[in-house]
Amino acid sequence: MGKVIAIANQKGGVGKTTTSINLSASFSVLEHPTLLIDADPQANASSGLGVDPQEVTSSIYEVMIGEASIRETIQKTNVPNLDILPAHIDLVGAELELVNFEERNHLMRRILEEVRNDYEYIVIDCAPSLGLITVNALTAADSVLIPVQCEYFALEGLGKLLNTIKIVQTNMNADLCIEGILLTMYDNRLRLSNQVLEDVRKHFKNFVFNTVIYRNVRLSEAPSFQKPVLMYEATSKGAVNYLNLAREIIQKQQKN
Amino acid sequence: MGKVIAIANQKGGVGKTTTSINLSASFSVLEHPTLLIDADPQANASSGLGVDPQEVTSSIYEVMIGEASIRETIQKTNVPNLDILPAHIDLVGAELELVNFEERNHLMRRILEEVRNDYEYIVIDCAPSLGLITVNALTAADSVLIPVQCEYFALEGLGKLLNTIKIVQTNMNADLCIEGILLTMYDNRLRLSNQVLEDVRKHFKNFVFNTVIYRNVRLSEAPSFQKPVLMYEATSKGAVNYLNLAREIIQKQQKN
Ligand SMILES: Nc1ncnc2c1ncn2[C@@H]1O[C@H](COP(=O)(O)OP(=O)(O)OP(=O)(O)O)[C@@H](O)[C@H]1O
Ligand SMILES: Nc1ncnc2c1ncn2[C@@H]1O[C@H](COP(=O)(O)OP(=O)(O)OP(=O)(O)O)[C@@H](O)[C@H]1O
Ligand SMILES: [Mg+2]
Ligand SMILES: [Mg+2]
Repeated sequence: MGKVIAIANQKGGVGKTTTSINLSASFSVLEHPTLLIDADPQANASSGLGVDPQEVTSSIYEVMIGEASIRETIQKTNVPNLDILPAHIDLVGAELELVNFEERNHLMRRILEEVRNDYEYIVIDCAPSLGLITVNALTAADSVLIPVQCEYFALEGLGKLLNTIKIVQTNMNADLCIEGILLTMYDNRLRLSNQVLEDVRKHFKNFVFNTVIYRNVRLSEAPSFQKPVLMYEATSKGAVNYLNLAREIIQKQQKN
Repeated sequence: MGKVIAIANQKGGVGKTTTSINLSASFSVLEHPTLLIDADPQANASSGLGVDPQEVTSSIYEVMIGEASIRETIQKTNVPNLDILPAHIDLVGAELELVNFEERNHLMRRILEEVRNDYEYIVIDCAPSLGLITVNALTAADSVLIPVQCEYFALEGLGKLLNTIKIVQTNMNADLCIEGILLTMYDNRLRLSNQVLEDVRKHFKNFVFNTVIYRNVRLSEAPSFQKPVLMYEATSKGAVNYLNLAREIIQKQQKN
């Protein structure tokens, strides 16, 4: 049974897509078959792994409303052991249409039933919002990984996100747990960065991953070559950080 | 008649709020009375200017649905000539409720009629989405300023945003024009940053502001002191950049 991890935070630009792409690629390089689901209409995860938007005939949206089969929509990527269920930029208006569906919060959970046993990890990249598609991802997930940029504004929204997770746990998915809080774009030369790291560790204690993702330009260059950073520059700090994150998650899972 | 400028881009973390706060503060320091509207439920612009979320009894949302008056909701800030219409973190669910209103795209435009003559500039900070509240802001605006981070993913969403602007121009607001594309978090030491700057200038020519906002840690520190960067460190590169941006916009307006 594949473990489903949603990567979510309504604050924009905190590293959700960068984490989704590079964590998935790290799982697959460690020989754990992985599916990356792009649940963000911006379709950054899709393009960052080389999916050609012109060739996407159906996306996660068509699968959720029953107009396409999940197996036909999943594509292979240029990374061994890594498949993707792409998004499409036209998904942007979809959220309003889903509102009218019966069981509208469970649509994603239902479509994943069919493929959960084909993968060991299923990673869902969410949009910067707490709308219906993100609620669907939290309802489908076993756990949620929360990227937090080492910046002041990033701390502000955490309370609201944790509230939303509680609501989902109470009403839709009692088994949802917090995989962890991941500090991203950390720059040890900046006072602000160190302050945020300290505050988050003090406040959220064991929920915070030991692995910290450093600010590293290779992480932001890699998507322009349609590759995860492991395939772009395997010895970069960014590649090492995400590989360590994957190991930390795998080890924690094996312990339990 | 105040000029209404919406700060919009559905890509997250590109500097919408940082631009909203610091451009507004620059207008007000140059003695142009300014109103900042926080149309993002994250309420970052509100907190970045010292609004205490506990004290916000009504926000832009209550005003839009007619439950509060705009004049009672507007607050003074600690910056002379700068007022704010705050957001509230509970606005997050509001978007779905607005769907049922008659004229749901014009609610914000209508509420601004009452105060437009009290200010020379009205700046609207939008959420990272192209949902109903952002469409409201574009319908209420005279122009839209588009912050673009000097990163690869930031280029991807521009096409979709320009499409949405065209739709608003055709259906809701024929006078909406593009104030300009603003390059943000530029780091002249990085190849990627220079590549994005070149690509955007080549592609969007005169739409791109001459002023570029450099990556500058003072910009990300200032909100933790509830001040615009001009009041935090007036000689910093970030403060100078945003003052130049305000002058560039004012000069362009005076020429026309
Ligand atoms: N550790 C890092 N070091 C340097 N750059 C990074 C790092 N993580 C992410 N970035 C860059 O920062 C930008 C924002 O990251 P990303 O797009 O992954 O965030 P996001 O949370 O998915 O954004 P959105 O809210 O729009 O979905 C991207 O351009 C990305 O390349
Ligand atoms: N020029 C800059 N130099 C350094 N840091 C910056 C700069 N501009 C913005 N930042 C920081 O980058 C982060 C993202 O900026 P900001 O929150 O303004 O973006 P946004 O587009 O409003 O995000 P969202 O999509 O969540 O609304 C913030 O922590 C901010 O302090
Ligand atoms: Mg993303
Ligand atoms: Mg913002």
